[in-house]
Amino acid sequence: LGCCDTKNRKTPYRLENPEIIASETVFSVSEVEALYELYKKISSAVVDDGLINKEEFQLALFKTNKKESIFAERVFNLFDTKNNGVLDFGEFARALSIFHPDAPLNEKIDFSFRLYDLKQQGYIGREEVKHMMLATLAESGMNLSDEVIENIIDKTFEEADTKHDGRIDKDEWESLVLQHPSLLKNMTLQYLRDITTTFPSFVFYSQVED
Amino acid sequence: TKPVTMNAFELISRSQGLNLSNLFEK
Repeated sequence: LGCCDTKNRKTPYRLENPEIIASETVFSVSEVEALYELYKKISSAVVDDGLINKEEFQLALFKTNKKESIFAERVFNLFDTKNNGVLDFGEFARALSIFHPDAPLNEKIDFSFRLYDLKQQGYIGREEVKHMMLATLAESGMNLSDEVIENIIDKTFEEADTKHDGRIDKDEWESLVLQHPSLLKNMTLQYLRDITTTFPSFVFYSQVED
Repeated sequence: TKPVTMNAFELISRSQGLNLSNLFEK
């Protein structure tokens, strides 16, 4: 049909109807419009094409495009549900909706599980955990011996891997985060509650009446 | 020495790349 052929897209990117996005997320129409103000800022940082590429995403996260992070890459890929290397506003808004304080807990648990399931095998393996630990330690300049790292992973799997198969599956992940709610701290962004006051200029472009 | 009690995911979740609040910083 060619309706979604983004590679050959000739027309400029058109903003998805805010009312549709609002109906599928926890955001109100005004919040979607305010979020669009943030989106415009991020998406025009490098190439002003109305889409967020990986470089612009990293720039917004770290204020530098020099930094590489396996986590930023993973988050970007999870946001990029159309899997075409860029984030359109619909993808951006729908993904951030999961981070809203009012978003259902199961969505946060599911997203965080997929985040840590780096290899997308349907479970979190020991190697993935070690890889992520090493990345975090390198990022923070913290030094832990291999013995200590292995010890932490052992303890974590002793607690999380209740089926003792060397993997943390989705059910085990759910039990673990319910025991340790702090593991989901990153999954809630208080900023999203105040998005209309952070970006009040949305009212000038609003398509809807109150 | 103190026994290690930190969960691996607690440590990982401290990664800057997992802190999306930076997207909102001006």
